[in-house]
Amino acid sequence: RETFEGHQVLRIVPKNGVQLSLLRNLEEMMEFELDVWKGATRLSSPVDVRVPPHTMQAFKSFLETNEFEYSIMIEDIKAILDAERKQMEFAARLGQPRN
Amino acid sequence: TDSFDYANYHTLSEIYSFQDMLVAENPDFVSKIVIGQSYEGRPLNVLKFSTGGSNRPAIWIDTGIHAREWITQASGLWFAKKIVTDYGKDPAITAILNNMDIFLEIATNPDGYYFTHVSNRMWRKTRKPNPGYSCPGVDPNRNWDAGFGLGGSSGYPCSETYRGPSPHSESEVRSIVEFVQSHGNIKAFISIHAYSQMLLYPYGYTTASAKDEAELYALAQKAVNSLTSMYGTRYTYGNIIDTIYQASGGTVDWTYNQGIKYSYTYELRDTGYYGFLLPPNQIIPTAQETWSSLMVLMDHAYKNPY
Repeated sequence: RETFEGHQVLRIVPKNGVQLSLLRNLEEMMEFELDVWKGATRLSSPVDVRVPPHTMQAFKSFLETNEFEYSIMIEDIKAILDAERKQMEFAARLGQPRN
Repeated sequence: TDSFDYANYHTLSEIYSFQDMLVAENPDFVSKIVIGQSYEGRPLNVLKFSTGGSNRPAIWIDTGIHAREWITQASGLWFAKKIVTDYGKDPAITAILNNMDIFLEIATNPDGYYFTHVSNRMWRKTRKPNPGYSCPGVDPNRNWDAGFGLGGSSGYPCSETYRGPSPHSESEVRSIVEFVQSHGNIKAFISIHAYSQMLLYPYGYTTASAKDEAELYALAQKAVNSLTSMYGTRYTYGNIIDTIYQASGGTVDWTYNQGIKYSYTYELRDTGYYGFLLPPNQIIPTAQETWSSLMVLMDHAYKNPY
């Protein structure tokens, strides 16, 4: 099972045409191993990208070099996944006798 | 199905059980059609809601073609129950179902959905291996024969938007294609994705306008107004290429080219900051607001035969 330990989702907002066109090519930047959750559409519309821990520093440097504004949308994916899994297990246990 | 927990996410086997229960409870109204098999051999189940007649005009709704978009499968379960509970009570859905059939495919990419539960919650594509590459799977929303291979899809198997080796190469896609063509009387086709709060219509592969653009735009506006009026969720709407980006080989471009005028695709909500990990307490409000707009689309298709 992929646990997504150390993975984060960054939210990036393009503020000019050059940044927008860079973001449109994120998926082709294989070196960062990104998973584009929400792709680039237009200026000021946020882009969400899941970044694995081993490329985090390099990707953040790329963003800073190109003067992107970004924030952390999901700090710790593993924590959310663990909570989601627990909730499903709990709900399944509750539901079993009724079903 | 009354005690089914609609406010939580469910495994594939629970979805399959739910479908069988719904059919068993409503044998004269709901039936299950198996339109094909996934690559890994799972049934591609479609629920048919019908009050009679043969080959009536029909509405198609699918959820979950992208496996990780769990809010869509969860909404599909809620829609199925909603159709059953509202028929005979709500005049609008009753009128629609007295004249049209509804087909609902809840787990459109079952192999991918199963994989999201056991191995990788973030899986999007199908699971068929790609010869010569270690990365399996095809993006089933780039695999349709509508501008296949043009911009906005990838020829690289490890990409999330890999289009596959040829149009309809994925059985999950081909099965729908064959069903739609053999049915021949589907009047509205709605394919549901998540998340960025959009209601979109063709085209995605070309900047050319759909010939029904004006009507599709006005109807999208009406549907979105209905959706937003419920919980204030803000949606954008328009054709795919202008509203999001170029995407070739997409589902509703193909259905529109097949003559299904009311071809729409949704991106459901994440009004917060969760993306594909939308908390389960948002399932029911998401399904409710989406249903409100689906009713606008379905009612229009019913009242505007072509």
